[in-house]
Formats: sequence, C-alpha cells, structure tokens
Amino acid sequence: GRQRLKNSFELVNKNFKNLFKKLFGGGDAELKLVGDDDPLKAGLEILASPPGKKMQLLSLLSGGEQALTAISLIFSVFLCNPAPICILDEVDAALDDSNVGRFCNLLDKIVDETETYFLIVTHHRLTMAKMNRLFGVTMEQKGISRLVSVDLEQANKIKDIA
Amino acid sequence: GRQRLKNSFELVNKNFKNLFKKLFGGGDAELKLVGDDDPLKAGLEILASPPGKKMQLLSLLSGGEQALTAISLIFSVFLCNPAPICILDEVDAALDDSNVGRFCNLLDKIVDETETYFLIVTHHRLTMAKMNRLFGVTMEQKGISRLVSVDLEQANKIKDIA
Amino acid sequence: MKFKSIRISGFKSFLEPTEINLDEGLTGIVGPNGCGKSNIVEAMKWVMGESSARQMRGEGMDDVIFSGSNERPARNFAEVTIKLDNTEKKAPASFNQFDEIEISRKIEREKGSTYRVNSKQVRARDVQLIFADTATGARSSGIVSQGRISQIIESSLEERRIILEEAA
Amino acid sequence: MKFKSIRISGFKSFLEPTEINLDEGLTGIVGPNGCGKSNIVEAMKWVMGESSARQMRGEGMDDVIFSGSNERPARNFAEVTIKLDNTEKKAPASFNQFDEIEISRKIEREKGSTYRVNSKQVRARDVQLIFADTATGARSSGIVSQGRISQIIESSLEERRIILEEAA
Ligand SMILES: Nc1ncnc2c1ncn2[C@@H]1O[C@H](COP(=O)(O)OP(=O)(O)OP(=O)(O)O)[C@@H](O)[C@H]1O
Ligand SMILES: Nc1ncnc2c1ncn2[C@@H]1O[C@H](COP(=O)(O)OP(=O)(O)OP(=O)(O)O)[C@@H](O)[C@H]1O
Ligand SMILES: [Mg+2]
Ligand SMILES: [Mg+2]
Repeated sequence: GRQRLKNSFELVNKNFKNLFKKLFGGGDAELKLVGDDDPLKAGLEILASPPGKKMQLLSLLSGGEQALTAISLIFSVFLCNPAPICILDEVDAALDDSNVGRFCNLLDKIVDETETYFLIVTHHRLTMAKMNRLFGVTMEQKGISRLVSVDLEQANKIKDIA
Repeated sequence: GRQRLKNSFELVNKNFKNLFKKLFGGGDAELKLVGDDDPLKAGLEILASPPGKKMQLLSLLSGGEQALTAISLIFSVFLCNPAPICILDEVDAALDDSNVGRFCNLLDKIVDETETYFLIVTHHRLTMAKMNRLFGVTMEQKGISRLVSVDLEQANKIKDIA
Repeated sequence: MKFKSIRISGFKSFLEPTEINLDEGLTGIVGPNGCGKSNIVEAMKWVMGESSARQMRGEGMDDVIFSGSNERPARNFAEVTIKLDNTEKKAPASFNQFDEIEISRKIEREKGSTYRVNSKQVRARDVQLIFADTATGARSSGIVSQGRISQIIESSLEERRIILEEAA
Repeated sequence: MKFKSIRISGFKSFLEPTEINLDEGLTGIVGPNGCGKSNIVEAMKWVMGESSARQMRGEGMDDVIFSGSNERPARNFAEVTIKLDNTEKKAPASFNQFDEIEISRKIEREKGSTYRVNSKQVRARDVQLIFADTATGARSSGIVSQGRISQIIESSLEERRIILEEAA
C-alpha cells in the first residue's frame, strides 16, 4: 500500500519533470510529499519554475502557467497506465497560442507512444487546426443537440464554431 | 440594514434580468433569496434560461452559459453604483465568439451611460478587436515585464500577443 | 481494447439518437456555448458507470434524461451505448469470447438504470470492472471534465495527493 | 473622479518603473501567459489599500516585491502610484482642494507599507476612504480578478448573497 504509493510517486514525479519541460519549452518543476511521513496521509506540493523564472509554489504562478502545470500533472499520472481513450474538456481555455502549440505537440507524441484515442473539446482555433478530424455540435432547434462532421478546411470559415 | 438589502436586491434583480437578456440575446433569468426570511442570513439562488431552454439552476448550465450569467450578476451590482474604473481580468475566457460579441456591445453601452474607464485583460482576439486602445505586456528579459503600446491594426499580425 | 463508437439517445440535450465514430489520433469536438459538447463527455462517463449525479451537474440521476425544450416535451428514458473492439482479447473472462463488446446503460424516469453487455443484463459493477482493467473509467485520469483544471489548481494538499493514488 | 495613470515600480515582475496612461472607453491589456497582465490588476488593488496578501496570490505582503529573476537580483522595495483627476471636487474634504490627487503606496522588505497622498503620509484607512466614496476599491465589484468568475459559479448560496451586499 504505502510502498506502492511511494513507487508511483517516484514515477509520476519523473514524468512530471519531463512533461513540464516539454509543455513549457524549458524550465523545471517538482512534486513533493509534505506534512506527514506516511505517504497515505501526506499532502502533495507542486513547485514550478517556468523558463527564466524562480522555483515557486503553484499558487504564485500566472493563470495560464498554473493550467499548463496542472495539465503536466494529469498526463504524468495518465502515462503511468495509459488508457485506450482520453477525453479532455476545454483544458486549453487559459493557454496562449504558443503554449497551445506545445500542448498539441505533446498530444501527437502521446498518440505515437500509446495509441490512445483522444477526444478534445475546445474553443481554441489553434487546437482545432491540429486535430485529425472535427465534429461540430449545433443546436439549430433550441435545446436539441445535433452532431455534424466538419471539413477541416471549412473549419476556418465557420466563425460560430467557437 | 435589512430594508436596505431588500431594496438593493430588487434593484440588482431588475438589472440582472435586463443584462442577462442583452448578453444572451434573449431568454430570461432571476435571482431568489432563499433559506431564511431574514435577508441578511438568506442565500442567493440564481436561475437562468438561455433562449429556447428551460429555466434551471445555474449549476445545470454549460460552462460558457454559467460564465455569462456570472458576468450579468457582477454588472448588475456594479450598475447600482458605477465606479469611475472597472477592471476585468480574463472574464471572457469561457465565452464563444457570439457571446464575446454581445459582451463587448454591453461594455460600449455601459461606457456611454456611466463614463466608466474599462481595463480589460484578455486572450480573445474578438475582444481585442473591440478595444479603443491596446497595451501589450512582454517579457523579453525572462521574469521582467515591459509595457508596449500596440497599434490596433498591427495587433492582428502579432500572433504571440495572445 | 479500442473504442469504436458511442451512441447517445435521450441523454440531456441529445434528444435524437446520435452516433459518434471514434478513431485513432486526435478528434476535436467544437461548437458554441451550450450546444452540448460537455454533455457528450458526461454521456461517456455515465455509460462507464458513473454513479454520482453531482458529477454530471445534476441533483438526481433522472436529471440526465432529456427534460424538454420549448418545442419538444420531456422524455422518459435515456440510453447510451459504446462499441468496443475486443480482437486483442483483453476483456474480463465473462465477455472475452466476443470480438466486439457493446455496453449500454439505460435509465427510466423513477426506475433507475439498467446495464447490458452484448444484450445481456449485468450489474453496474461488471461494467466498472471492464473499464478498470484498462485503467479507463468514469473517474480515471483519462477523463478530464470541464473545470477540472481549475479544481486541481484550487485543491488542497490532501486532495492533490489523491490524484496521485490513481497511478498506484 | 477620473483615473489618469498608474505607475508600477519593483512590484512583482515590473522591476523597471512602468507607467500606464488611463483613458476613456475600453483599454485592452494583452500578452502571453505569465508576462505580467494580472500583476497590473493586482498593483491597482494594492495601491487602493488591499490588506490581504492572499488576495495577491502571496503568503506575506513582501511577496509583492520583485523577488529576482535568473539575471537580476531581488529588490528591497516596491511602489505603485495612481494619479487621479479631481477637477469635479468629489474627494474627501482633507484632499478636496487639489485638482490632481496622487496616491502612492510603498512597501519595504520587512518594514511594511507606507501610504502618501500628494506626498503627505496618511494611513491605509484614508486611502481606502477616498476610494470607498466613489464605490471603487480593492474589493469593489468593479475589480474582477482572474478566476473570480469560476469562484462565483462555484460559490455557496451564502457567499453569493454577500456579493449582493456591496450594492446596499
Ligand atoms: N436533462 C436535460 N435535458 C435537456 N437539456 C439539458 C439537460 N441537461 C442539460 N441540458 C442542456 O444542455 C446544455 C449544456 O450543454 P453542454 O454543457 O454540453 O454545453 P457545452 O457545449 O459544453 O458548452 P460550453 O462551451 O459553454 O462549455 C445546457 O444549455 C442545458 O440546458
Ligand atoms: N514578487 C515577484 N517577483 C518577480 N516575479 C514575480 C513575483 N510575483 C510574481 N511574479 C511573476 O509574475 C508572473 C505572473 O504574472 P501574471 O500573473 O501577471 O501573468 P499573466 O500575464 O496574467 O498571465 P496569464 O495570461 O497566464 O494569466 C509569474 O511568472 C511570476 O513568476
Ligand atoms: Mg462545456
Ligand atoms: Mg493572468
């Protein structure tokens, strides 16, 4: 129980440092078990230093930096035991264009390594542009949803899509 | 004390219904004091029906619908006693393009009525396009912020800005 | 185990039966606010055995049934079906003989949910087990609901440690 | 009372003195993640008399002082100054004779904050009063911090009623 959590922690922390660097294009980060020697009672502290900045608690980072760090943590856990499907609902909401670019590159990398199918809900034009296919959801009849296949080239012309 | 809160509630509720319709382009909404007859101990329930949908608790709405409803509430209180400055930090993060459009129209309307100066932090291209002027914040020296004036026409070409 | 498709009928704003084919790589789901994107994500969690109505933004589980719009009356049942490719034979023994596994969950107003695997009625637990074996599931790190990112950022030290426990 | 400008020096990532002119209508502030946009919003709250470090994402108030980067050492003080146009003579009596009011707050590491109005030292309370008179202020509904929208959506019935009390 405790030993298994300790081992997982080591693996997640290793993934976390690696993914953080990929998503931020540099910098460093780490996870720390704090407050109790018993890992089953401890708290998880998250420290991060985006490129060129000092190592700080997660709470001192900007909104977008916090979001990107949280995404690193989610994928660090995910990669310990990758599932056949991964569904992300607007995780890129707080990210600027360059961070979205690195986020999408990471998704491609994970697809190559794990063959996971990704379902990605987004309002971000850049994320949409990196998808292999797009489904649009519409509500022409108020209150009733319908699905349409969206031509990737057409996507840029449909301004209501996002 | 209690009477004043009761009167404010009536005014805020009136503003809320009005602003909700403007931001959603229709629909209806209302505020309710619940749980205690004493307004100083009561809770505030928020109900909303976007156009064509049934009246529901705020918690059942979509992420963007919840955000737009919260913006209606904030402005409803603000308009009871408009301040000379209003600062909004990424309140449009969850909104799609058509909701952002109505949000910006409302800002113009408030400016005309109250002469309030607005400072609006945003990543949304449509919001940027509606501003009267833009300041860009950059960090060429890692960790050190600098302000630059952004030419509104130039803005569309600077893809790192958002 | 590969996902082939999900079919949604009467679930929240998906009144009409809607089928989404699942394929390799990155599939984007786009559309205006309130059009139903997160409802698709919740349909997926629901058919995998999500037992908490609060996780689906509801007060009770009947809240996932189409409750009517200005033009159409409420429905009395909702059904979601997933088709899985099991040619790699990695499913639990009781279903492993099949090349394709169809899992469906149906809820009737005030009568609760029933689960079926290849048309045979099973318990919620059996469905949760199929997904647990592949580290998939309503509460797995692979399903990140809207607002989850903010929740992680705001969470306490103990709540964050719980995120870690899924990897163990 | 109209805002004319805000000047930020040594506050968080604004090492170099930076002046932002405030003007009528809609002024946008844009830039990549982490470049300093929210720091500007916090500088405004801070000079208006915000007394809680937690409201500025800090553990202690000294956290608002530039803490150094990989290339520059930490600073020992931070200062923010706002210039207000008072030609309409709506300020509190003690400052109402001036056409322009300059409010500044300076913090020195481990020595706390001092406030000045037109170079005369005052208490935090005096500054908070200037802004309270115009329904402005660090906690007014006019300043919506990043994440506040999500916070309102997630807040309890009682917390929401408190939002209402500001209008009373
Ligand atoms: N039981 C139900 N019956 C009918 N409609 C429902 C039901 N439950 C929720 N809805 C509707 O579904 C809509 C929410 O859809 P959803 O949350 O999927 O939107 P979304 O596309 O994710 O939007 P956003 O981009 O804002 O996150 C709401 O407008 C709500 O009224
Ligand atoms: N005392 C300090 N000294 C130096 N830098 C600081 C200090 N406090 C915060 N920072 C830095 O300021 C940056 C945060 O800036 P800010 O929150 O304004 O970003 P932002 O432009 O709002 O980004 P986002 O778009 O992600 O919300 C962080 O990278 C943080 O390291
Ligand atoms: Mg959604
Ligand atoms: Mg910010």
